[in-house]
Amino acid sequence: KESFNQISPSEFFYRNRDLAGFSNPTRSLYTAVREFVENALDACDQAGILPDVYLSIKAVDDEQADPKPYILTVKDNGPGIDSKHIPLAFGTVLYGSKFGLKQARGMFGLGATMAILYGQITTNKPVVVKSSPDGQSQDEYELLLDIQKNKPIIVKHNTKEVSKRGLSVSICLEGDYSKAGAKIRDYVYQTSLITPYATITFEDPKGEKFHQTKIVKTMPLPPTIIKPHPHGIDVETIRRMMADSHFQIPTVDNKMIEKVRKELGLKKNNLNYSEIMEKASKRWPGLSRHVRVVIAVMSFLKMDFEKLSKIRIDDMDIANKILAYWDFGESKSVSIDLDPESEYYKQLTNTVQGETLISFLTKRFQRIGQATAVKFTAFANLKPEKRIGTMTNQELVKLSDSLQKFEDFLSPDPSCLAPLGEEPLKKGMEQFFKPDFLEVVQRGASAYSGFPFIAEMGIAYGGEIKSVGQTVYRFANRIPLLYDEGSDVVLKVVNEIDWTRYKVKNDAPLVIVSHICSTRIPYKTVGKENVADRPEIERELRLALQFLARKLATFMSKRGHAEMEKKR
Amino acid sequence: KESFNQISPSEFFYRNRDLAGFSNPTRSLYTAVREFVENALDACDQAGILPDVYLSIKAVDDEQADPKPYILTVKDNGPGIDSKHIPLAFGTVLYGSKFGLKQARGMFGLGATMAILYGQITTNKPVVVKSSPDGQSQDEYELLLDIQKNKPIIVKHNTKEVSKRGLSVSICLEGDYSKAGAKIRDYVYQTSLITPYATITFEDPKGEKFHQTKIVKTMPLPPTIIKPHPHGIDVETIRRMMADSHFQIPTVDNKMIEKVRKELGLKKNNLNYSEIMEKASKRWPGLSRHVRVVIAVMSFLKMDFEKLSKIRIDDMDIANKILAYWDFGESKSVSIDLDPESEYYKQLTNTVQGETLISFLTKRFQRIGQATAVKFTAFANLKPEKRIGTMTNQELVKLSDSLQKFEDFLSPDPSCLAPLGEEPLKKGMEQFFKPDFLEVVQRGASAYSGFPFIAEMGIAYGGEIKSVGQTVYRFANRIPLLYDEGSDVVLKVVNEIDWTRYKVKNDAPLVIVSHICSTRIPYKTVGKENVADRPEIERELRLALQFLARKLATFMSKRGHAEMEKKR
Ligand SMILES: Nc1ncnc2c1ncn2[C@@H]1O[C@H](COP(=O)(O)OP(=O)(O)OP(=O)(O)O)[C@@H](O)[C@H]1O
Ligand SMILES: Nc1ncnc2c1ncn2[C@@H]1O[C@H](COP(=O)(O)OP(=O)(O)OP(=O)(O)O)[C@@H](O)[C@H]1O
Ligand SMILES: [Mg+2]
Ligand SMILES: [Mg+2]
Repeated sequence: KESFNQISPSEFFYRNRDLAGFSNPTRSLYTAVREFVENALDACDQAGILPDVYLSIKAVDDEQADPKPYILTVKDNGPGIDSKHIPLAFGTVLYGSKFGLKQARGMFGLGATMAILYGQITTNKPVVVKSSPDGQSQDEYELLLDIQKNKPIIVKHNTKEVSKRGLSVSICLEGDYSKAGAKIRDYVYQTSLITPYATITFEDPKGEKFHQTKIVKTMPLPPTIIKPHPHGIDVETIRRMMADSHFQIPTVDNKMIEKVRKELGLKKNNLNYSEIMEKASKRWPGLSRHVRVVIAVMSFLKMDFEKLSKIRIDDMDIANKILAYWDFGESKSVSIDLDPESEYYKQLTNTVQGETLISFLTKRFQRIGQATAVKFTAFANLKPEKRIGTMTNQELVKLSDSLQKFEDFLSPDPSCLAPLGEEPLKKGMEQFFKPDFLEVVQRGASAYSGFPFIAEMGIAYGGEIKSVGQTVYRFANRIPLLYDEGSDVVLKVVNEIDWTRYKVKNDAPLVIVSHICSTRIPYKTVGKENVADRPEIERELRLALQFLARKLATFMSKRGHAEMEKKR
Repeated sequence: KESFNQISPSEFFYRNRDLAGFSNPTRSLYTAVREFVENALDACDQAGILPDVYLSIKAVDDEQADPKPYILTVKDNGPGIDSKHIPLAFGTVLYGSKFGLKQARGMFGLGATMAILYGQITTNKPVVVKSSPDGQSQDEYELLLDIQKNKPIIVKHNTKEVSKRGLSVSICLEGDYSKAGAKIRDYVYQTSLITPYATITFEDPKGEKFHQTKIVKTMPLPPTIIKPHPHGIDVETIRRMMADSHFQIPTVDNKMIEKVRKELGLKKNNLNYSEIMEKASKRWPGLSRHVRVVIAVMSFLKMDFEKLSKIRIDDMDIANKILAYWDFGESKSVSIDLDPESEYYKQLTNTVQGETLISFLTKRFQRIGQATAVKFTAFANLKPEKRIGTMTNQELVKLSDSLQKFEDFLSPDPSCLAPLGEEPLKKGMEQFFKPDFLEVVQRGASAYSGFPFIAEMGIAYGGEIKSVGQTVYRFANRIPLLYDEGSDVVLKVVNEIDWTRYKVKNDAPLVIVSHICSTRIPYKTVGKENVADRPEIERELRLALQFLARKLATFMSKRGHAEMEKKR
């Protein structure tokens, strides 16, 4: 007979750590560096702080041969993390602050915890986290992971005074710097190219420092969170949006009653029914929605808090104007009529039925105006005034399908995106490649499945470029992608181009840089190394590359002419 | 200020369903078919039942254009699932029966639930599961998923009488058969090639039936679970193995006391101390280990159950022969001496200290004999008689490192693997390709990171093979892999071969079949479409392929000679 088990998500990623990029000491050292550096840059971006990131890798024993234990430390000048969040942020898998619809490097709530996990299972050492959000007081934690339970174990916790804001995280893990070193230096180098406003210092095991100072002094605007676009919608998402905007009658338990008392400022007092109603109507504008609903219910029941705590609301039948409750004292069910003339009647019905479809569309989605909403309801064959709380399952599916298929919604709002920009990209490529020819382009915003994205590309040719043939540098949300290029959409697009048509030989010293930014990058793997070939993304990359290739062709032919001239 | 959230694993895979192969209606329909068919075959394999799997895909509305809702049903004649496990098996992510170290198609505890999730978010319909483990009574469940909480919602549950054993699962999901159809038919076709003892019937949306009857009538032996091999070991795994084989003093709380009472058969009685000890010594051989430890503790404390429930054991200091406990009644800490002459003394010390290192190595790992264990302890610089419960963290890390590096362990035991075998592979390839030349080879067992694996390969040339150039069929644990060949280790090996050296033109009608079976396939993605290029696997595939290529070269040159002869 089969024996069944439930495993926690940390247990899942422990067993299958290859999926997250922790397959061997070489790759793990690289991935751990990435995860911590990307966290530091995300934090600074979000807080509008010019990042200053310090990364050091030190062998525990220099004499030992690779693979061997290393101490990896990443320090930043970012906003740090509040003390109460630190154990969970680093000690729990699927816990983080980047689950909203916003452009960021992180998205899974896994990265840092996986690096710490890998360190722990190879050296048994705890992670040391030091965080100072205000630059005055610093919390220092030593944490171990309970991998089976997905919980942190706090080994130590101190606070002390400091003079610098920021976060530092330090782990001891088994790595292989002799094999990973080149890739790590590439990563630092390329991060600097795509994040020209960041200063990065890397101290390697030999004590050698690689210092990348910022090339530009202005920060891009921090990415902002946006409302969803209708094309990204499935039935589950719609249900949840409706659950937010229209809710069931809240459970009137002791916790709820406490909340009502608190909002009415009646924490200690036990007023009678009419006094409560008077208080409520005075404070009405400031009351939260749940409390308003409870007050409305109380207005029909004509009960004070004491009596309210002795019943349980069972049913609200709007159509028949009946409210049913279970009386614990009497052990029986009671039904009362709801007076539709009561000022509280509307409050109750609106809560159960929710807002109209038109209001739902225009308020909860980005860029849907009144006219478009009306046009859509006609397309979907749904009444504009339909109360969303009263929609059947069938109607929900019809709504979700129609939202996907309707073609007249405006394309997604790209103002939430933070692309690099043509100027900074050009400057960065100029500094890094010192080419004879350099051209960049930023495509207009586009979208896949309702997620806005922008593709930026650059081509550099000749000059100090040493490599032979096309070398492709891929970036996504300002992260350099250095592995698995064989199954990345960018390589697919680059390889489909016949470069000879643009007067470029196949062994030409050519560099192609590609950067995609989006509120959600469609990575193929948890290790975030390659991007899926969504048709919309592929199309944007192709158009960008063809534009740049034509510019290069013009340059090549001019140069060809110039050389012909020289020969004469 | 950042707002932190914890998401459940089902929420994680809902948001990132691309990772599991559910990126669009075409791919999702394919992946859903795979997940259910692979579950059916795993279940039959495990129970030693010749599989008979029925798969049907029916459009809800034939007139509608793709993508549109389909009803996907997979029925098998397997052992079914017991009623109490069904909601969790299908309604919870990371819940399953395949987490042990055994060869199986499934390994994540995700597949079926993901298919059901995708169906639910595109059509809002529940999954219907019918299971009859005994062929007489069948449980039928309708389930929905609570994606945010990772829990099933039981919509319906009936039982009825039936006459056939097996399980059937049916979902309604949005798919695109016009695009996925070819891949699905390939999948069924290739599954039949690699599972020649299975009968598979596929009924497509047009009602057309593809019937693959079994080619061989004997089942391979069911895969067996094995002990771990030392090379697959990290510190976390060692800790857990030790926690099983040597435990701390169990917590003596009310639950524990209940357990002791139960095992002594004293559920109702409140015997005094000496009566309890007498009962215990009578029943000693049948007592579980935890209970024995508690009895031993009680023998030193000289307490009955009543008194025992009023204290908390704080420390067991074996070296100084002291037991310390907190007395709740007196609110003070009490220390008593442990009499080393007592018959229970040995019981306690063995529990705290655990078994010897030699015993741990020979009992808990596969294929470590006494002599190898002694040789290893010398290599690791640890005493053979060291009690594992007394090892420091440093020593644990040293043990784990040494287990990885020691070169004289026997290679892993492959008897737990179930390869296809040269005969069935040859038969299958003969039937499917009807070639002029056919050669297969099964390599001996090898291992990567302590996981045993066997590579089997076959080459077919000419005859009825229509395709031009090398067509590669990849299989892993009897699953056909039809996507992402670009980043699979098999393609890497095939492309590195210079076929002209073996007298094979690049446009030759050549088919290469590769099958890897292991207790753990190192997939690169949760969608199980490509295998990572672990060096040991790459090497085995390369040696197999070179062997087959040489055989083909011999055939080609003989054929070359024969044609030369003809011309004369
Ligand atoms: N250097 C840092 N400064 C401030 N906050 C940080 C820093 N590093 C991590 N965090 C916080 O800890 C959380 C967890 O980090 P973790 O890397 O595990 O997940 P993530 O970055 O959200 O997602 P991903 O797995 O994609 O990296 C982050 O969401 C962030 O809020
Ligand atoms: N047709 C079936 N017959 C018997 N048991 C089944 C069947 N289908 C699923 N199960 C049981 O349900 C469990 C969960 O299945 P699920 O596909 O979600 O995970 P898995 O097969 O264990 O792993 P994976 O995610 O890799 O497929 C399985 O472990 C198995 O015990
Ligand atoms: Mg992160
Ligand atoms: Mg499965």
